[in-house]
Amino acid sequence: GSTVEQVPMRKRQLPASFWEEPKLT
Amino acid sequence: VWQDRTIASAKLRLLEYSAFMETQRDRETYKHLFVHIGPSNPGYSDPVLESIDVRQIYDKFSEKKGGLKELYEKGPHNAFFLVKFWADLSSDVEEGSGVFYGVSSQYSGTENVTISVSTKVCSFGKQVVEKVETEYAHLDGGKYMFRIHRSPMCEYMINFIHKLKHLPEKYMMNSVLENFTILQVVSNRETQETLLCIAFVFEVSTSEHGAQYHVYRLVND
Repeated sequence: GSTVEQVPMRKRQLPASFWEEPKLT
Repeated sequence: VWQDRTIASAKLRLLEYSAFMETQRDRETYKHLFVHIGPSNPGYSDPVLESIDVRQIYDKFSEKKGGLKELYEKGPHNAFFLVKFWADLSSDVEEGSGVFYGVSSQYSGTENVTISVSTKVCSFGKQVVEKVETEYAHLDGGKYMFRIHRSPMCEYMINFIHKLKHLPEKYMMNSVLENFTILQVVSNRETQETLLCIAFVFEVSTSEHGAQYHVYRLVND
């Protein structure tokens, strides 16, 4: 089947933390 | 205190979640966790979860009947969460026969009910495979516990992980994972009420400390 072109996640309204991998303390 | 700080609705709380591979070598068991949510015990001083507008991710999950949109509209909204996983694919456990791929999870609830746990894997927002499991409550310390212990991963997922691991660069893995999502819906088997709905999205971990995650509440405001 065909796939629909999706809006990249980077272009969506998401919190900054969505792109920040947590660092263990 | 749990409801705003952990994956918990008014009726059900996720205590633990892990997807792993395991093998026996020299009579020892080696276990590698791809993703893991460990037990937590938050207090009122801990921050509440951040929110994500559920409409931002509708298309990442099946938009057909039983998809995230329909489920969210049915509610209750406090049962909906998004987990962003940074998966650990750095396993040195050899693939092949004798390796067990599994998923374990544990929940605690307020009611003595039978739950149905549906796990849907979506590619480009379309469902490709679904597993449905039934669990019965066990009373433990005044709470009703539900435990899915070492549920075998399906062939689709095992093949997917193999292929992903063999990509030469992390950005390639992330590019594949951009279009890979999992929707887990826990419902009351008798009434079909949604008790917990967790949308999983993924990237590859760059940490030396293994799998990481962030949890968000899904809102619509």
